[in-house]
Amino acid sequence: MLGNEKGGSGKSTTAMHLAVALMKNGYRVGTLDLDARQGTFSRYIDNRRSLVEETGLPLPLPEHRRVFRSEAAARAEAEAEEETKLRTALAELGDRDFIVVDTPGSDSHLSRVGHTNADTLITPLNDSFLDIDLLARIDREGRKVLAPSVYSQMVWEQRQRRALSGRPPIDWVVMRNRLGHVDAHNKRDIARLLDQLAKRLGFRVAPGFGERVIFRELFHKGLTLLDLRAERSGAPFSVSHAAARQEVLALLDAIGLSERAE
Amino acid sequence: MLGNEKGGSGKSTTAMHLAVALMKNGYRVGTLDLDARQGTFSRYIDNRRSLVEETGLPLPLPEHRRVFRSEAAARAEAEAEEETKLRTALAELGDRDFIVVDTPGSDSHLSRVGHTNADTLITPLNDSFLDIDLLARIDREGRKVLAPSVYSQMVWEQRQRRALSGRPPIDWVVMRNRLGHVDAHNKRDIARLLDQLAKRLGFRVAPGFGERVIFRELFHKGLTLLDLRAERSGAPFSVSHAAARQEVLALLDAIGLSERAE
Ligand SMILES: Nc1ncnc2c1ncn2[C@@H]1O[C@H](COP(=O)(O)OP(=O)(O)OP(=O)(O)O)[C@@H](O)[C@H]1O
Ligand SMILES: Nc1ncnc2c1ncn2[C@@H]1O[C@H](COP(=O)(O)OP(=O)(O)OP(=O)(O)O)[C@@H](O)[C@H]1O
Ligand SMILES: [Mg+2]
Ligand SMILES: [Mg+2]
Repeated sequence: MLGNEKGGSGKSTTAMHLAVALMKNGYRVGTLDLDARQGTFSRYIDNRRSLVEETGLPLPLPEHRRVFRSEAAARAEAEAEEETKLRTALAELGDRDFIVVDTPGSDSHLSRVGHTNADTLITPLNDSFLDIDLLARIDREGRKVLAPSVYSQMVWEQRQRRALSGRPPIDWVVMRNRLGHVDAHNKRDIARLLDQLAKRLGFRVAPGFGERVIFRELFHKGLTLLDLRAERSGAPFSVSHAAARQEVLALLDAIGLSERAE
Repeated sequence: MLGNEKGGSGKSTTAMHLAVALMKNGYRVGTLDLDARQGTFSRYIDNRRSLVEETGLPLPLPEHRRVFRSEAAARAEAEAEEETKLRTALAELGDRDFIVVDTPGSDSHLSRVGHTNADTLITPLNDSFLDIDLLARIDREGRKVLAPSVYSQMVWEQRQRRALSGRPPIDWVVMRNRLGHVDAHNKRDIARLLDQLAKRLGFRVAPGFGERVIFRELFHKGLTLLDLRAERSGAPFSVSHAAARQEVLALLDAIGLSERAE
């Protein structure tokens, strides 16, 4: 699952690249969009599907579901309806090796219930004190963790629910995204803070993605950089593309999925 | 008002820099956070206030309010409560020259009602096809606008409400944010698309902000690059800082606020 209440951290981008990387490794993949109104993940997959239908390109496609927020007027009724729709979608994807779930950059009941069902939670993060603030409050010098923030508290709550129902703990992985190629100063500060936060909040830090235009220029075609070899008419394969491919594969490694399980 | 249902486009960052720039120009500024759970704007101002209280630095502070979502169980009751709280907050800030409003990167009743009250709406946008998708659907070649998307439709709805109540139309301004310093290809494509979208959706495009680490490394201190001269212990003033300052002033210009109105 991709989760972070901070908007624009890279959840949908990472979800799509993860899903394609897993399919390229031979896994049968289901995808689930719990941010259906904005629907970036669903739209990306829709674009991919229409590319395959209109050109016949041999691109792997996931089995996709999307769950919208309920329109019911009473909160309790809306939440019950959302839980049923989520259970149904997960059951329909039950035969897949992996289900990649995208969530909104805000707090919602669907997202919380989604988090309870996550075996692995990947939290992309911009290298910014604004983003760190959603994980924890820090002091003015930017060196000490003072207290957990809203998103970490929510993750803790869901971890407890999982423990109460006897399921294995969520493997929480934070990955830095849109890493600048120059600003060394800020990068070091954030890296030091993340190490402190990892110990205190109970997550591990995975290698992240650099700031690369290849991550954002193929959305309307439904392609990712991982597809570029298959797509004759794609952009030329540059140094940045090769580095981006390594970054995606390193993420797979970090969550223990590098080799195709038999 | 800062609005965009796409997360992470730069609403809170721009809101803070706008508020500080207006205060530096001598205006009396009120600030309002309609994304109070995540509260990036409120936290930024809190950090600023504690810096002033603890060090006595002569930094201008806005009059700040935050409006949380209602916890009421029935939707109609929750919406009525939110409207009342919003009206009260706006009335309390009524003596200010300007009120800078931040909204969440998702759809909420508070945000919609906020949009109806906006004289000027600034929509920051990452230079990415993922972000464009929230404004409009485009074709696979990335050249033609096919249809407006969820956020533009919401803005249109609020524009109609305003017209029905006899208020002047919303001045809708889109600004590109985190502009890369190299990727010329993608930048040209997005610029061409934005010009088409501006005509079709009825907004104008303002000069934006480059990708600069100075926009994200002062949050925990409550400072912006505009304060750096006043803060002796601040970072040295580099070429990038000077460029960033010009970008903020150019935005003020674009919304017609460059000179202090008497
Ligand atoms: N590694 C990267 N390099 C360059 N741009 C990136 C990278 N990752 C994401 N982006 C861009 O950053 C923006 C945010 O990414 P994305 O939409 O995936 O985040 P999100 O967390 O899903 O956002 P939301 O909160 O709206 O759901 C998009 O414009 C995307 O194109
Ligand atoms: N011009 C810029 N240069 C570098 N980083 C930036 C710039 N503008 C914003 N950022 C960073 O991009 C991220 C998103 O910015 P911000 O939080 O202001 O967006 P937002 O639209 O308010 O997000 P949300 O949808 O979560 O409310 C943050 O990590 C911020 O530090
Ligand atoms: Mg997303
Ligand atoms: Mg914000």
